[in-house]
Amino acid sequence: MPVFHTKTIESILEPVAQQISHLVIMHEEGEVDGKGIPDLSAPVAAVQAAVSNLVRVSKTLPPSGKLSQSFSASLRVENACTKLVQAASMLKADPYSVPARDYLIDGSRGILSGTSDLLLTFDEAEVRKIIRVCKGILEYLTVAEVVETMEDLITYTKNLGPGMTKMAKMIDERQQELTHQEHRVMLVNSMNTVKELLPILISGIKIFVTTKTSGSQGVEEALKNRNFTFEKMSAEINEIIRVLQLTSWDEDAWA
Amino acid sequence: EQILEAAKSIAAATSALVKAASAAQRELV
Repeated sequence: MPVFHTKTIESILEPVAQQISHLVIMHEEGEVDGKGIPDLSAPVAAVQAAVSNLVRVSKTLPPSGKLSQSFSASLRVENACTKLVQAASMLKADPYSVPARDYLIDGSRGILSGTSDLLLTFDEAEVRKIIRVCKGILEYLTVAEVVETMEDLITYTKNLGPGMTKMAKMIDERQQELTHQEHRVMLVNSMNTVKELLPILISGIKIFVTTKTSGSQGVEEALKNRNFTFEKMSAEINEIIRVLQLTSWDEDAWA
Repeated sequence: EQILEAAKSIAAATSALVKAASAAQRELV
């Protein structure tokens, strides 16, 4: 089970997470063997500078909406950094200080967790962009119900095509970005179904239009077929929206 | 983008710090 939800987040945080795990192990050994940690003022100052930059960037973000969560995450990173500064100061005085080692680990973990929350907040914003496109398609699909002439059908097809292409591209990029294999497969399967159903829907509308226009029998049947395809497509797009919002944690909780 | 870059910088600096702490401990063994 991947720890980080996306490959971008994983590529940024996985190396730090591994380093911290290593430090924890050494800390445990250090407590037993009495190994010391010399002055860490310089690397802590580098972390401090990076955190100050993050806080500065966070303050430039809009105060409303979910992006404000990034501000609270950056505050947590700032607090964690304070622990690192304290750890460096304590270690300067005593390289064997156990509380300093605890501060070092707590601070590093706090930075990891705060940065992870921050990146997740931004990832959620990206997901919302994709969901907006999906909802636009869902909304436009309902227009199928008012297509009654061939001219309407041409316009409908012309309008639906680009939106569908955009959605397919976004979903494909997103699935490639996910670390959770099951979510990737779910997105790919649902998107493929939607793509397969699109020509069936167009064909269904065409049959309905021609049957109705010519006054032939089978209008009800054509209507049912069109609606069945429309409902199936809507269900798949809703499934895509659901999966887009899943994280590994949600999946575990659901299981 | 700016946040992503800022997060990358923090991750890199923290990684360097933790690495320094781990390496220093190793040297003192």
